[in-house]
Order: sequence, then C-alpha cells, then structure tokens
Amino acid sequence: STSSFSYSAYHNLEEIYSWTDNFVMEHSDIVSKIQIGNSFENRPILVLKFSTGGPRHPAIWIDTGIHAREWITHATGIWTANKIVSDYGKDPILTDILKAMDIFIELVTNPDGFAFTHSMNRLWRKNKSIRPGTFCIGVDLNRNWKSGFGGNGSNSKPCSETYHGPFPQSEPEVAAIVKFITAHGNFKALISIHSYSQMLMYPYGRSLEPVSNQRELYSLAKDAVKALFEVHRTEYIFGSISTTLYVASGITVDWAYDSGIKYAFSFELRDTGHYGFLLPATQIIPTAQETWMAIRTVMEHTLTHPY
Amino acid sequence: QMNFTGDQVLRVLARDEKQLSLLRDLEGLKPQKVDFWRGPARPSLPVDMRVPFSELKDIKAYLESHGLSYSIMIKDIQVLLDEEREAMAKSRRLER
Repeated sequence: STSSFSYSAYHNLEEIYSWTDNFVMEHSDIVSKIQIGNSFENRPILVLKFSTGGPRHPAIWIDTGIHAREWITHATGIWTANKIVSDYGKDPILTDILKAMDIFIELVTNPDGFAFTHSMNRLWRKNKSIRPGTFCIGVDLNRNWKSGFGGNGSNSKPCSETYHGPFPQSEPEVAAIVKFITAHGNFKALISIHSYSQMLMYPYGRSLEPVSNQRELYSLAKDAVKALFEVHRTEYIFGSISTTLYVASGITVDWAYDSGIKYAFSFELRDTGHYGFLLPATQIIPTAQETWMAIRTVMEHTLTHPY
Repeated sequence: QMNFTGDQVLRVLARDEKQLSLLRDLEGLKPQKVDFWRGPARPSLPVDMRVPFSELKDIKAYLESHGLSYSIMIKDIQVLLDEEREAMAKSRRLER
C-alpha cells in the first residue's frame, strides 16, 4: 500500500511505478493510470489521470523529470499526486477544478534516463537513445520538440548535453506526449517541472519575441510566485524563458503554447546554488508544498479564465 | 555507479558578455569535461559547472587567467552522493 511510502525520500523507478500501481488501486474512484507509450529502452511511459468522470473535460498537464538528474521534480510530482487525492473534497478550489477539469501527471517523463541515474550515473540528463554514426548517447528531451527545433540554445552535436536529436519529436518519450495531447485535443494548461534555480517561466524560450498573451502570463506568474513565497518564503523570479533564463529552442512549453495551450509554464524548483541537482531529501516536502500553491494558482486561473 | 570523488561544482560570476563568452568557449575546449549545471546565460545569473577532479587544476587556471571570479559551490560531489544514497537506504528500511 502507499501508506508506508515515504514522500520525504527519493525513490528509484521500480519504487515509483510500484507506488503508482498502489496509488491507482487505492483511489480508483478518482485516479487511473494510462500508458502513453514506451521509452527508447522499452520502459512504459505512464501518466496518472485525475478525473471526477463525465464527458471529456478540459485538461491540465503536469510533467516532471524530463531531465533525469532533477530528482526533486519526480519527488514533487509524487507528493503533488497524493495532495490532489488528499485535498479533493476538502479544498474548495481544487474540488471545483476537478469537477470541471481533468489533471494528468507524468511523473517520470524520461524513464530510461532516470533508471540510469540510479544504476550508473547520478548526473545523467538526457534520454538513452543511440543511433548509428555516433558513440555519444542520448538526446536532450527538452530540445526535441517541434517548436523552434534546432534553433539557438540547442545543439546539433550528439555529445552535447543540449543535443536536440536528429529531427523534431524523434524521441519516443516526446512523441508519446505529443500524440497523447494532440489526440486529446482539449488541454488548457501545461506545466513542465524542472530544477534548479527557483524560477517560473512562460514562452517563448526560442526567441525574445513576447507571446501574444504575455501580459496575462506575466500577471499569472506573478500571482503564482507570490502564492509560492507565502508557504516557506522561498523567492522565485519569473518572466519569459528567453528573458529570464536563456534562449532555448525546441522546448516543451513553446510547443505547448504554439499548439494552442495558452497557460504553458515551466518551473525551475529549489535551490539557488547550494546543492543544485543533489538537493537533500529533507527539502522534498517543503519544495513540493510551495510548488503546489503555485500550481494551484495556475490551475485556478485556468478554470476561471476559459478560452 | 560512477564515482565523483573530488569532482567539484564551481559557481562563476561573469561580469559581462565577454566573460560569458569565455565560459561558453570552455564547452568547446573541454567537451564532455565540463558539465554546466547552470549554463552561461547572462551576466546577472551565476554559472554553475561540475568539473571532474582531473580537470580542476586546468579549469581553475583558465578561470583565473581570464579574471573570472568563482566560488566552490560543492566541494566534493561524492560526499553528497554518499549521503543521498545512505538516506535512501535508511528510508527504504523504514518503509519496509
């Protein structure tokens, strides 16, 4: 059962997938598990669906762990999933959201890379795809999306940590999400969670050009960061990816925005430079608690601003 | 598991675009040797990079010779990894 699971510890892929099965079984009235594809090394790619039933609702997408070594993101995703079932029926805002919308969470977006961080190289970032002609392994899955593919802030060299892959959506981990979200056709928000450096950002990453909804996204990011701050007084900066962090092409949230998902956000969770990707497990729950308030703010805005 | 004993994460503060460019050059000069945890983006943001123990002397000399100021963010990565692994093992025992 999930009752013995420690949310304040890091877990490997088998433990997370086992937790997923138990979690779905224990909360089958509200949670189900969907396999949206297989990774390069043929591991299942799983998504949790939170739904109160009824016809196909507008939906919210959350993914964690697209970069394998960012362990705090998977841990935050697991805590968040549990928070949703714990608070449904108690938190009126979340309850309203779930009555009208479905929430999908992909906890391990890069399962091969994540497994590799546990078995061989804790600091692995990319996926594990191999191709003829190069001895370097892996594609940066957050440079493999169709929007701005191959542009500034991505790399054509397979040995680079930001290698964009041979063509857009060449990687099964990315293609599976694209296929799923496109087939669903009614996603209204997408939140992609990374670490570290404490930022909340919106498109574009690929250029300095402001998006058409820049003012609304700026205002929403500001509100979300404020809600986050109020939990543990953790300071985030916010803005568009290209102006806040760096120019990065072929990224998830640019693809989402260009695909019609207006509320597209990317988090960089704790910290600002003590532990980086090696954030101690003692910080999982505080990180998840504050992140939840920001996610909730975005979800509430999505509910109250239909488009 | 790969061993990261003695590897450090250096935090570099670039003053201007020229210094950022020197950091970007490192990726070309030392491919697969310097792992940017926070890449060179803009002067207002720090750059964090993991440097293997075998490259530390060279990289620090490169930074110093170009007037790039840095601090040591993580002194020995393996120490943190050992603590992380121990914490996981402890938690696993408690969960069981």
